[in-house]
Amino acid sequence: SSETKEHFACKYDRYGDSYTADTDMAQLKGLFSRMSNLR
Amino acid sequence: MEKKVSRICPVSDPSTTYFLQITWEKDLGVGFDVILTDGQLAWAGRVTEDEISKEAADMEMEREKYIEELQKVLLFRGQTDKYNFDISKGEASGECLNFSYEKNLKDVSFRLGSMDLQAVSSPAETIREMISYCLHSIMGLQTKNEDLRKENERLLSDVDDLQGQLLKCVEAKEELETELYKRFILVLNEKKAKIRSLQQCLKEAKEATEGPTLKRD
Amino acid sequence: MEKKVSRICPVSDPSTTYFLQITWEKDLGVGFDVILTDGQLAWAGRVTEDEISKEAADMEMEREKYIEELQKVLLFRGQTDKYNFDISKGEASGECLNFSYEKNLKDVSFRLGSMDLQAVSSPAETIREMISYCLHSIMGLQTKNEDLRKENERLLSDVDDLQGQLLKCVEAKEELETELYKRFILVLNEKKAKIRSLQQCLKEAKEATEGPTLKRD
Repeated sequence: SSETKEHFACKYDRYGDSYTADTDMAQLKGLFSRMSNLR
Repeated sequence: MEKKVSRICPVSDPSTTYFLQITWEKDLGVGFDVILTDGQLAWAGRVTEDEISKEAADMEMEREKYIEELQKVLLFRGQTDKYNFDISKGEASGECLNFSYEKNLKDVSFRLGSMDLQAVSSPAETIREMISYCLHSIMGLQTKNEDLRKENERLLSDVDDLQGQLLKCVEAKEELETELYKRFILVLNEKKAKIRSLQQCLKEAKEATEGPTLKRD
Repeated sequence: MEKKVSRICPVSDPSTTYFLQITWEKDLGVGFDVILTDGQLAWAGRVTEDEISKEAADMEMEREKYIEELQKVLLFRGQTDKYNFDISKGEASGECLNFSYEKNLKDVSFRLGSMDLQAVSSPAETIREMISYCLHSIMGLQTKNEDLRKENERLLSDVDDLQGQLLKCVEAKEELETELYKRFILVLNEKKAKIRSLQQCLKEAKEATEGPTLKRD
């Protein structure tokens, strides 16, 4: 729903990385691997 | 000039050993010299280009095909069990000797060629030349062997070096990835901390604004 | 059993060619057989272990050192110009022949050994065996050559493969770095945008708070 979208948009950037929660190696690797090949 | 020395046992007397030496210019088809020796006496002869053509024609074999057969039987480039040699001495004196060579098919063999060889005047000289040629071939092959062995060693060390470099490159790639992630995480978490503190400030600012309003309300 | 066939020219008659065949078990020092042939006749003899010890003692040379010298002169493992051979025929019959070998130093040469050889009864057989041995050596060397050549080809293709893999690895490492930076920049800029927007909000919130207070002031 738009509320949910709104909610997540506040907490996560468009790539799914949290604005506030610290990241670690595994999370960042997962994030990067989900970002499609940027070429 | 090319030369080939081989050991042959005539079918008519398999217990005796002869040595066959073929000498030719680049192409066997332009003719070749034959020397045969039993270690004591020696006989020599030549097959000319025309005789090769005539022989091929008599057998109704294409000339090229015939020369191929000659290479297989006389230069031992074919399967040795498919070819036979035979030697028959002319007069008792051993002055003249007939040398023939044939190809075995399943149950029949056909003659590829035959020739009369004349006894050489100084067999010792011929035999010395043959042994010298063999020793010269051995030296050449030993040198070639040594070169190939050294080349082998060089290539082996190249393979070792490259495997080492490849390993280093793979490790460097993994290290690079780890290092970059570590740095990325530090910088990113700095920004996230900043965002958290800004959000906290904003929250307090909003409370401060809404606070008095709330009271007034 | 080891064998070595070499071509020698006696110092007393350099224009003639002889072939020297040395046969020995693993260690030359336990004795060796000598055959000499001029392509027609052949002579044979043996040097026993005791004779080797006696020869070394006569020359007051350490036995090991003496055997090393024998290997250099008889098996051609040294510089050929440092060694001489000589042959002298006993009686006219050629039944017996003396074979000697010496080492040249600067201006003097000293005899390393000499021996009487007896004519063999069937030189043809001896010569046939010598030529057969040479041909056998040639075949062995050709086979070894072929094996080395194939090994070389295999190693060359390994080197090619590894160079290809190394190139790919270097490219992959560069690509990895580029790709990671691209992703990191995108994610980082998201945070920066967020920070900018929060700062903007905070600024507005502060103005909103300070605004009425300012007015009241």
